[in-house]
Amino acid sequence: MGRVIAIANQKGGVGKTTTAINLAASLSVAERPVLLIDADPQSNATTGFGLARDPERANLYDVLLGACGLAEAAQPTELDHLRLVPSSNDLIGAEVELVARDGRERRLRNALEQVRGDYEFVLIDCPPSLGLLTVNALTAADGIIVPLQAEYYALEGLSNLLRTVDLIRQGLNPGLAVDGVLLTMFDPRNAISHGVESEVRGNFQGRVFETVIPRNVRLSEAPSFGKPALLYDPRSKGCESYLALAKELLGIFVTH
Amino acid sequence: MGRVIAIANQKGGVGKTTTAINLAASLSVAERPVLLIDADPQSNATTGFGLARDPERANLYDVLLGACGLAEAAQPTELDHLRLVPSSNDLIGAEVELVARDGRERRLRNALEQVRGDYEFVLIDCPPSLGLLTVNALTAADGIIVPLQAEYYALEGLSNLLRTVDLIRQGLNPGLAVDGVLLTMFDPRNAISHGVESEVRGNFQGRVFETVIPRNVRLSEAPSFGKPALLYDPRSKGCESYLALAKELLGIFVTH
Ligand SMILES: Nc1ncnc2c1ncn2[C@@H]1O[C@H](COP(=O)(O)OP(=O)(O)OP(=O)(O)O)[C@@H](O)[C@H]1O
Ligand SMILES: Nc1ncnc2c1ncn2[C@@H]1O[C@H](COP(=O)(O)OP(=O)(O)OP(=O)(O)O)[C@@H](O)[C@H]1O
Ligand SMILES: [Mg+2]
Ligand SMILES: [Mg+2]
Repeated sequence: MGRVIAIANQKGGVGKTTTAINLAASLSVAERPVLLIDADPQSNATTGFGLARDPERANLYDVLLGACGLAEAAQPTELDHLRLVPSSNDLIGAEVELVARDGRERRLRNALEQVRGDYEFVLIDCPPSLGLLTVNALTAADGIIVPLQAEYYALEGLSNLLRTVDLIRQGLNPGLAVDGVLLTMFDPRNAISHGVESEVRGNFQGRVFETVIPRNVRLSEAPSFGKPALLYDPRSKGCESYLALAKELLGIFVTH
Repeated sequence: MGRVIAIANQKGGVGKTTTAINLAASLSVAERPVLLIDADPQSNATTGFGLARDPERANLYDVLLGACGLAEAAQPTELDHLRLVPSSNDLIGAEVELVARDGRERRLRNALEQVRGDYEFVLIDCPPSLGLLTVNALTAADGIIVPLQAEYYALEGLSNLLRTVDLIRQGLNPGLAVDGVLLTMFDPRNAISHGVESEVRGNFQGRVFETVIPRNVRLSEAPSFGKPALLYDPRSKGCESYLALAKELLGIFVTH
């Protein structure tokens, strides 16, 4: 049974999509079958893999509204062991449309029953909010990875997010674990980066990944070519750091 | 009558809060009375001015639910001509609570009737989504300023935002103008920054501000001291760029 991991943080621009894309790619080249689900109406993970927006193609909106299953919506990518469930503009309306439906928070969890056995990891890229799309992801997930930009506002928001995770754990998903906090866009020349790192490693009760993602321009260039970093510039520091993260994660959740 | 401006972009981490705080501060030192409204449940604009979270204090949630007016919720700040309506954690629930209420999109617009005449500018910091809080801000606003991080994903999201602005203009707020796109976190050593700038200045139909906000670490340090840049480091490039933006804005909306 694969592990379902939500990549979530309501603070915007902290590296959720960059982490989802590059961790999924790195796990897949370790020959682990991976499914990446783009649960953000912005569709950044979808375009980050070079898939143009196509309203005719099955996407997560169709899955959440019950029009098709995840297996049907999963698209192949340039990487053999990696499939992607694309997002769409329709997802913007999904939050309002789902509010009145039965089991609105469990739609993604129920849809995943069908495919969990086919993948070793399912990663879900979440939007920058704590609305129904993120709640669906947290209800479906075994664990959450929290990308944390090494900046003041990002640190401020961590307690809000953990409160939401607690609420989900008490109600919708008692098994939800915090797999770890991941420091992103770390700049060793910048005092704030070091300040945030020592604050988090010193005070956060759970795991903070050893791997730290550096600020690296190649990571922000790659999506404009529709490729993860390991297909765009495999020798870049950004790519290497996500390969290291994949290795660290495999060490924690040994799934021989 | 003051101009109400929404600082909005559903893409996360593009500099909405940094722009709202520093533009408000810069306008206020030009002796223009300014009201800054924090419409983001993350409360970053509130803590960026050093106001601790205080559930007892009147805030935007109380205003939207009709418990008090904006005048009552407006707090003084260290700057004479600048008042702030703080946000609160309760705003997370406001989106769901407002859905069933009458005139749910016009709550902020109606509340502003009472105070518009007291300020030359009202700035509204929006969350990274196109939900009911942002819709309230766009319905209340005379114009929108779109902070645009000089990165690939941010450019991608611009067309979605402009489509939403069009929808609001057709229905809820026919007078909504796009006051301008503001390039933020611009790094002249980075090819993407230049690429995004020439793409936007070449293709965007509306105004792109002359003023460009550079990436400047002092801007990200200031909020940890609870101060806008002009009270933290007035000689920094970041501070100077927001003073230049304020000047440019005053030149466009001459309000002697
Ligand atoms: N380590 C890094 N070094 C340099 N740039 C980065 C890094 N990680 C992400 N970026 C860039 O920073 C911006 C924000 O990252 P990203 O879009 O992944 O964040 P996000 O949390 O998914 O944002 P949103 O909240 O909008 O979903 C993007 O333009 C991305 O290319
Ligand atoms: N010009 C700049 N130079 C350097 N850092 C900046 C600049 N503008 C903003 N920042 C920093 O980048 C991060 C994102 O900025 P900010 O929080 O203002 O964006 P936002 O759009 O309001 O985010 P959200 O989508 O979460 O509301 C913050 O840590 C901020 O301090
Ligand atoms: Mg994202
Ligand atoms: Mg903000």
